[in-house]
Amino acid sequence: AAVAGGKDEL
Amino acid sequence: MNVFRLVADLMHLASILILLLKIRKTRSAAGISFKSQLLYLIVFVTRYLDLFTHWVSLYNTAMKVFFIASSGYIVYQMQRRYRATWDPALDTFRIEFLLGGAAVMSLIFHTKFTFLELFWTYSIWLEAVAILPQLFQMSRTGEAETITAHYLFALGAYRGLYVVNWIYRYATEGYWEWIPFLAGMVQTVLYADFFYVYFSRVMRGKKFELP
Repeated sequence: AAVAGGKDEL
Repeated sequence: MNVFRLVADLMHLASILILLLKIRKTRSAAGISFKSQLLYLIVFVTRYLDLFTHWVSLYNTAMKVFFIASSGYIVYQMQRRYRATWDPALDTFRIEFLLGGAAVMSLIFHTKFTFLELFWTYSIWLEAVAILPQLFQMSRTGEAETITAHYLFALGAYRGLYVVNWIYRYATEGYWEWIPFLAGMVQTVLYADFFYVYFSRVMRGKKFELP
């Protein structure tokens, strides 16, 4: 999950 | 979620609450760089464009909304109610270079050439340098109020702890993104002088003053 759509951080 | 990221997020939250407290208690935004605050608003708006397209958790969404709303509120209030309390003549860093530099960096270094990904990357590069107008202003005046120093410490610690979080996530999950890692390292290095003065003076009960 390294690109937009998989981002879980702030 | 791990302890480094949780504490980092809480430090970020605390930094904004400290800044709001400083402005309310002293009824003044003196010592705060409007340009840095404006850059943070741009950082959060461009980073959280996925707010409506990508659900992570209630925690994630609530924090995103808070960071956008609070930075917008601070920028608005510095222009309105507290306009007369800070001096634009001290806030002279040329942010065009930061805005342009971050744009060039995100066009060269990104993982995908898509709208959301480019804006996300832009926000990462811009955040790395968004504190420069604030640090530049403090280097000109040579001092800062203690509460402002606490604000900056919490803000700097947030990204420093994110760097630790990325190393931890790589070790435990194999998760790795080099762009935020590099940007986080740049930001932490920019803070080095500030951290030194903070630990050597403010933590010992002295005023934040540059040598």
